[in-house]
Amino acid sequence: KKDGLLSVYRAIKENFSKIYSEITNGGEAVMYLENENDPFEGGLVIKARPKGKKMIRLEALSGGEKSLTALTFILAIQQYDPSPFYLFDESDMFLDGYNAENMARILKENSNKAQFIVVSLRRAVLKYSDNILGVTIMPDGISKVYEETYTEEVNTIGQ
Amino acid sequence: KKDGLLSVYRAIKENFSKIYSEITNGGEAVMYLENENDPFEGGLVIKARPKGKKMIRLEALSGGEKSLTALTFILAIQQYDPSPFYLFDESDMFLDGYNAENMARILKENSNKAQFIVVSLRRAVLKYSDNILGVTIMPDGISKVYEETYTEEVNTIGQ
Amino acid sequence: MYLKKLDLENFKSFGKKTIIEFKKGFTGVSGPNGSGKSNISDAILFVLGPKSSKILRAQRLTDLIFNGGKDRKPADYCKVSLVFDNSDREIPVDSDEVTFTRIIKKSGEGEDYNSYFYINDEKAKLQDFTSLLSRAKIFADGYNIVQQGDITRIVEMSPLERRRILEEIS
Amino acid sequence: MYLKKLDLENFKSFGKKTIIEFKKGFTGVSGPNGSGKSNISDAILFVLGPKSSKILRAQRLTDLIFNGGKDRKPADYCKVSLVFDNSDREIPVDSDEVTFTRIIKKSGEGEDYNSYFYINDEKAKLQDFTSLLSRAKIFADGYNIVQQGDITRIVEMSPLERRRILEEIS
Ligand SMILES: Nc1ncnc2c1ncn2[C@@H]1O[C@H](COP(=O)(O)OP(=O)(O)OP(=O)(O)O)[C@@H](O)[C@H]1O
Ligand SMILES: Nc1ncnc2c1ncn2[C@@H]1O[C@H](COP(=O)(O)OP(=O)(O)OP(=O)(O)O)[C@@H](O)[C@H]1O
Ligand SMILES: [Mg+2]
Ligand SMILES: [Mg+2]
Repeated sequence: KKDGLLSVYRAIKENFSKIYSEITNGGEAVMYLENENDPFEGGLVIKARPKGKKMIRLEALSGGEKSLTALTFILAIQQYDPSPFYLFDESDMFLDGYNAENMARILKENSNKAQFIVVSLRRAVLKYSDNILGVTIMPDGISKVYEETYTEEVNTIGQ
Repeated sequence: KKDGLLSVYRAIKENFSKIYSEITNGGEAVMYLENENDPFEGGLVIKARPKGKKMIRLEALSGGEKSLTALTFILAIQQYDPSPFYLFDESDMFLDGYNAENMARILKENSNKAQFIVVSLRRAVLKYSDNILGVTIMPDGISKVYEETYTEEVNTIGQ
Repeated sequence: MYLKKLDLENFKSFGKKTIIEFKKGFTGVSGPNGSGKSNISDAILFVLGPKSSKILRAQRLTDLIFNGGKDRKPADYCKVSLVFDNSDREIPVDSDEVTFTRIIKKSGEGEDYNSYFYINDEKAKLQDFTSLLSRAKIFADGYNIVQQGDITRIVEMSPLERRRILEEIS
Repeated sequence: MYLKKLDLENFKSFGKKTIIEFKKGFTGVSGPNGSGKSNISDAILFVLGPKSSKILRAQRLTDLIFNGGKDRKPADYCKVSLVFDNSDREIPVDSDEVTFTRIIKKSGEGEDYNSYFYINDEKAKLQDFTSLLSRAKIFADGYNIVQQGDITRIVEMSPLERRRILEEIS
């Protein structure tokens, strides 16, 4: 049971640091067990060093930096046990344009090996789509889905 | 003690419904104690009916609808005990362009009676500012603040 | 293997029969607040069979049935089908397409309901769904569907809660 | 009454002495992730004296001292001043401007520190701050400063927790 946890931990730990450095274009992040000898005593700490700063705990980072780090944690778990399809529902919250685009770029790169459905209101993310589905709600409260051409509809929503 | 809670409750309840209908241009929201006779038995329920839909509990609303309703709750509390200055740090999360602008419009209206400092990455919100402060971090990790003219800098960040 | 089609009937705000076709690669989904984007994600999770209806923002499964919207009467059933392309046989079923259908039907008054499952139109149990889909690495409670708010939940976790995530995976 | 100036010295990412002037009305603040926008909000809260340093994203108050950034050595103190226009005398002090200053200074090695408070450059206690500011309706733990994540916290609350908010207000 302890060995099971440690092997999952070591694999995800490595994915996590790699993905973070990629998604932040040179930042650095680590995750570690407070007690590696007795993992069930103590928790899992996450620290990150966005480019140009000092390594600090997740809790002290900015809103956007925290989000990007948490997203990286999720991507590291996904990489440990890959699935044929992924759905991300507005995972770009708190990210500024630059970081939202970094996230979208990583998902786009992975979309040659798996199917990605990405819900987003932002142009910075939607521009990486191969195709876009627009969803609206009609005055009677019933949803309607239609295929969107990138240039027209999205530009008004994707702020 | 019970009377104190009930009088706060009645005042904020009224503010809440008024503000919601204003911020959603015609939606409807209510908050009520599960047990009005014995308020300390039971919690405070919030329900909302965005335009064109049925009244449902907060928990069942969409991400943006929940945010807008929670923001309205905060505004109702502020209105109960007004302050000379307010700071909103990225309260437009999860809101689409239309709702972010509705929020900004309400804050702008209230800014003739109190000072508002509003942190936002979105053009839909920043365009209501009387003036904008830009914040950047230099390569050495030190923050720098400067006055921004609306048209140039903000348009690149405010997506 | 990929998700080819999502067929919705009376599921939450999808009060009309709606067929959504998905392609391989990167599909974007956009629209205003409250338009139905997360409901699409809930529909997929609904068929995969999550442990609790709470992750579908429903207190009970009957809340998932279209409530009539502005002027109509509520429906009395909802039906969702997931159609997967299975040319690579990642799902251990001998057909190029595998359809998983789940139906919730109100029974009598009140909040009672019956639950029905079908695989390629043959009656099945939820356990059949989960055993077939897990072979294709699709889980209702896995990490491949990242819901609105999941990222904030991870940010707000304590180090102990984060460690428990690793335990659940192992 | 309004906040006229915020004067920061070695507070979090403000490693240089920075004076920020505010006007009446609606001031927007923008910039990239991690640039320092929420640190400005933390600086204001720091002076108002919140119950816990956790709402400033600091495990202890010394975490608020500029850590040196990329290549410098950490500072050994941080100082923040809030300058309020008091022409309307909402703060019961007889001057057109009232300045509240808070300093955290490391003492010796380790995480020990000394805390100093000044009102218009005269030594004071935190209680003096809170009693004067509360007369002007400014509270460290009030609802006039809505932090990043507060809205999500309200959304995630149970009905019982929401009722407790009303109790705290009464
Ligand atoms: N049983 C139901 N019948 C009809 N409508 C429903 C039902 N359940 C939920 N809805 C409606 O669905 C809407 C929520 O849709 P959804 O969460 O998919 O929005 P969204 O597009 O994800 O929006 P956001 O961008 O704000 O996250 C709510 O406004 C709600 O009124
Ligand atoms: N003691 C300190 N010394 C130096 N830098 C610090 C210190 N404490 C925090 N920081 C830095 O301040 C940055 C966070 O700033 P802040 O939270 O104000 O960003 P923000 O502009 O609000 O960003 P976001 O849009 O992501 O919310 C972090 O990157 C962190 O490295
Ligand atoms: Mg949604
Ligand atoms: Mg911030």
